[in-house]
Amino acid sequence: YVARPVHDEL
Amino acid sequence: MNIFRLTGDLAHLLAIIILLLKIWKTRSCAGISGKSQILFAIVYTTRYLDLVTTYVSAYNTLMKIFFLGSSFATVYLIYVKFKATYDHNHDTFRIEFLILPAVILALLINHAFTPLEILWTFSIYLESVAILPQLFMVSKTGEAESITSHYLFALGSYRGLYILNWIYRYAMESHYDLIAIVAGIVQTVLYCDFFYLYITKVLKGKKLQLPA
Repeated sequence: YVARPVHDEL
Repeated sequence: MNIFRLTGDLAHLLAIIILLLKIWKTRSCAGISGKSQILFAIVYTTRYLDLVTTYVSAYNTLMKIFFLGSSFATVYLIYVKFKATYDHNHDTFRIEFLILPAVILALLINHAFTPLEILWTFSIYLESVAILPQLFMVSKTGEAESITSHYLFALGSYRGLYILNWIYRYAMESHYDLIAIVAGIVQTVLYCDFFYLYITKVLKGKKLQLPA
């Protein structure tokens, strides 16, 4: 399971 | 958060406010590409769907809501409120030639093959070329009002500052996102020609005139 990278940038 | 990303976001915010004020105050969208503004509305809509799923910070949420609201407000002002001043003849870039490749590329190169991730990737690729209709329009009309060039300078600087942010994050947090970085470099490079004209002309009080 590839952890969905949290996109913390706008 | 770091100073580069913060100033980048503020430059982005400033660009959007400059554009909204220009259209609202002059009650005209002459010289503004409605197609680029439609692309930006698509970019923010497909990128900020995670507004409802993941909470990053109050700042992040507020900025996303502002970018979404302002992009739709701008499209509304151009295509509805001040439609009479919209310059159809010079805003002729075929945006399907930008949307389709972004869709295909997002399906081929992404971090995860999930709907949200594909849409985020599509939005990153589309944003890198979303300004092309506007730059194309400026080259067709051969000039831009100084307020429009200030808008473009702020908008182009935002992603350029993000590149500094990505260097900083790689050095300090060993964090990097190649998709965002490559697209961000392409996006910033597209402004280089404009940056040159802006710095050599507009800052000297001259009008932005492109060599015909």
